[in-house]
Amino acid sequence: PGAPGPAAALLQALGLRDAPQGAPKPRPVPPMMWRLFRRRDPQEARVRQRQTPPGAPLRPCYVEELGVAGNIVRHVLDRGAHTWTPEPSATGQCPQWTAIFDLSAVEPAELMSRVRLELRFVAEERAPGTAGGWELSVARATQGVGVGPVLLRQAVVSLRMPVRVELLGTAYAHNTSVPRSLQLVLALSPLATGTCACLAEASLLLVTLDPRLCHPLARPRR
Amino acid sequence: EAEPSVGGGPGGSCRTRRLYVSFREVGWHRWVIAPRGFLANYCQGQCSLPATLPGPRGPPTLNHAVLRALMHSAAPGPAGLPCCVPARLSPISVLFFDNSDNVVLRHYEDMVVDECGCR
Repeated sequence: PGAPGPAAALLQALGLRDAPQGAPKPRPVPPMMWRLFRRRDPQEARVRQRQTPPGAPLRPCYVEELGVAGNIVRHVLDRGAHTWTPEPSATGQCPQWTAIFDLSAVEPAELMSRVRLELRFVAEERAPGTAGGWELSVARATQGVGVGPVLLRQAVVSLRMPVRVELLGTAYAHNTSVPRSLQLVLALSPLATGTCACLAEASLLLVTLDPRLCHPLARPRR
Repeated sequence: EAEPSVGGGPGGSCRTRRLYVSFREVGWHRWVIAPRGFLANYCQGQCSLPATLPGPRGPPTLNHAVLRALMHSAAPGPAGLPCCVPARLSPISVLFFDNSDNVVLRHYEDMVVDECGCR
């Protein structure tokens, strides 16, 4: 049940349907989210202003670091099951992964302005025969058949750094509402014969704009 | 934590008073990652003359408030004095876990009172 009385009113004013129940599963906060928070937090900004010359004031409803409009940034972890054994299948193909992102917390009024898929692989030693890198393919998971048409292919030079894939404009059109769930089928193929990779983590960085929480820029004082 | 008013009542002229909101106090400290709290502040004080006419660095003066204060000083009546309310506010950002264990950063406008004014 929702929080009673004034707490419910305050949560609603903050655009939250209800307070999270119980203590969340402990998990590290991604460095990117810390960076975004520190960049926007006025108290941190005051400390920064003492250390650096004043720059242009931060625009409301805009995420400078990512260069997109937005006032809500979410880091969503994948809920799919990974294939830990990177053995090729009988046909010699590397295994596919189905990544499942629960986006039910996103309100219908929120508009997507950035959808970035981030994949971290178990750092592989340079296996013989994997020179030339890899090719990542991303498809939508569908009921029944399982795999829809490939949405995009991206060359991957190394697996030592996280692989980032922009999905807005390919998997989703701009300014469309956010689906309640996003299911993607991922495949990473070595461009030359070689071993398959292990996916360690898949996550989604989702930036949305809730226009109801945006005020028009106040006119500068005459 | 709030700055106590002088003499227990809304003492002194209209100005910003310190109010610190602690997320622990409201029981949200388990799911709010940062900040631990923030200075929200509040407005309190008399809006009689000359407080209704703040100095050059204060918020813009509303003619209506001046008229009302003038009327009250000439003949106190039911209209009473103007009210001491927030005149300039600033935003905060909150980093928290939501019900789906996502890490969420939300930006909220008008959360901190920077200046008070008579209205």
